[in-house]
Amino acid sequence: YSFFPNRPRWPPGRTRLTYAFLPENQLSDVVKGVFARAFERWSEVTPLTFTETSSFYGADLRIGFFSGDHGDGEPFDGVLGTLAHAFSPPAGRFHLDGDENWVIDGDFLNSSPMSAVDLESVAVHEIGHLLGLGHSSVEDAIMYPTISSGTRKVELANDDIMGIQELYGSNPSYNGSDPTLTPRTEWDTSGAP
Amino acid sequence: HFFPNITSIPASLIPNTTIWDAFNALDGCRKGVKADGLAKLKKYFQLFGYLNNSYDNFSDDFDDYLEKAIRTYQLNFNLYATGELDAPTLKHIVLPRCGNPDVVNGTSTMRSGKPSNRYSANSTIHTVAH
Repeated sequence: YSFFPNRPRWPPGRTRLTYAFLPENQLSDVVKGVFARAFERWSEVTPLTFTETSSFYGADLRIGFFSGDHGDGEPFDGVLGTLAHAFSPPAGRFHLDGDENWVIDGDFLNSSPMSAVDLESVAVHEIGHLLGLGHSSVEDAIMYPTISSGTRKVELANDDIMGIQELYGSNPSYNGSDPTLTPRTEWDTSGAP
Repeated sequence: HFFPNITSIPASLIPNTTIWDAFNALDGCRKGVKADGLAKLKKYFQLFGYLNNSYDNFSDDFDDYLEKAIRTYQLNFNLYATGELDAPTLKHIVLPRCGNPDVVNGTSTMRSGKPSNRYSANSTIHTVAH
């Protein structure tokens, strides 16, 4: 796991974060529910909670779907390529490429690889950025930068949990294995996998 | 475009190629060669931080900077750090991904930035784990 330079995080007193969706996107409750599940994965392992609010500009975390150039200097590029991006704390901006074919149910079994992206997988990854995590070289980690189309990856890996708990501590109710007891992967120097 | 499941996506919305597929034609490229498409690949590496923002030689020449960028990328993604555009590397480059950079202000927080890998990220000497 890694952090942004200077390790930005939400201040210690700000454990109740609000999120909102760009009103112009007019997202359905089903789509909003995908994000709620994604937030839940991070709140399970940290003291942070996430609550939806209707006040987009008053929210800590602001989620929007955009196509092409959307004014932040990081234009989206159409189908596949870059899927989404999110800013480090306390910016709270979370942008997704509106040109992707976003799949809601995440069931890619019995289907050939195609240009479809699991929304929840991308949401869980980008929320990691919103909270202060950078990219990880651990392939199983949510914070690994790439995802194949037609793939679902929504479970936090030990690497993700160790990273986020280093920033915020653990949820008192979290009953997972203590990540500090699991040795971190030791990289060799050969460049070999 | 939201779809309840994968079978509900109309064929008309599924492109035959995507933005980075053209990079597959660069298989085998290494330092010193010139090949159509390397300029675009350099922009890809700059987008994700592997070439710094001041880099502006967007020609189709495979230069030292591109080699170093590829080597860093390969370390970050657990590939053999050859500095060449081999098939496994290209297979990875064309995958859809997060738009956030892997390298910020010249510093990678991924694998290549770990202390034990700083040497091999910048060297052509092949080292082997003990």
